[in-house]
Amino acid sequence: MNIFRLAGDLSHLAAIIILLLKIWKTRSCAGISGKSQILFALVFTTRYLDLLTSFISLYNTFMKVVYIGCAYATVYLIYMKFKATYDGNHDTFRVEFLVVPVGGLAFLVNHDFSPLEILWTFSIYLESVAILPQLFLISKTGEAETITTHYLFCLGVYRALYLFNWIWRFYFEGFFDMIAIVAGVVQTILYCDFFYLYVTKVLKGKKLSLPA
Amino acid sequence: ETETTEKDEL
Repeated sequence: MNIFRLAGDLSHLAAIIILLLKIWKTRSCAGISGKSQILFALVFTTRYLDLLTSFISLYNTFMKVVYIGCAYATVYLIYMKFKATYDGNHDTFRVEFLVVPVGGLAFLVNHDFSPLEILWTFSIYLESVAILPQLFLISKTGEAETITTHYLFCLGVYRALYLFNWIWRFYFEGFFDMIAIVAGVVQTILYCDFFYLYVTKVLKGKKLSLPA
Repeated sequence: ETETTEKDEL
C-alpha cells in the first residue's frame, strides 16, 4: 500500500458515494446513465469473486464489499426507486458493443486460462470502458449537473492515481501487471477530455455544457 | 511475471 493507491481507493469511494447521495438527496437520477452503473456493478461482481476464495486483508475485504453494495444500491435507485426520473431516452449507448468484444478479449488475453482469472480480466477490461455510456449521455444532452461532474472527476482521478501507484510498485516492489496497466491507461485517457472541461469550466463556477 | 492468484488491488 502506498499513498497513491490509498488516495486512489478513497477517490473511487468518494465518487461512488457522491453519486449515491446525489440521487438520494435530489430524489432523481436525471443525467445519470443507468447503463454505466449496471456495467460497474458487473465489473465489481466479476472482479471480487475472490472474496469467496481468498482473504487478503480486512481493508481489502471491507472496500470490496462496500463497492459491490454501493454499485447495486445505485442500480436499484435508478431502475426501481427513482425509475420515473431515469433518462432512458438519452441513455441509448449500445452496451453489447462493449461487453461482447471485452468478453472476447478477456478469453484471448489473460494471465491464466481459468474461470476466475478470465472473469477478473473481463472486469479490468470492462471497467476501462464502462464510463462510455455516461459520457455518451452527456454528449447527447449537451450538459451535466455540477454534482455529476464531481462524480466523474473523482472516478477519473481514481484510475489516474492507480497509474502512479503502478509506477511506484514497479520501482519499489518490482511489481507490474500488464493487463491492469494497459487497461488503466486506456481508462484514464477516456477521462482526459472531461478533465479539461472540468478544470476550464466547472472549477471556475460554470455549469458543464457542451457547444451545440 | 505477475502473480495471478492474489489480487491485493481493488
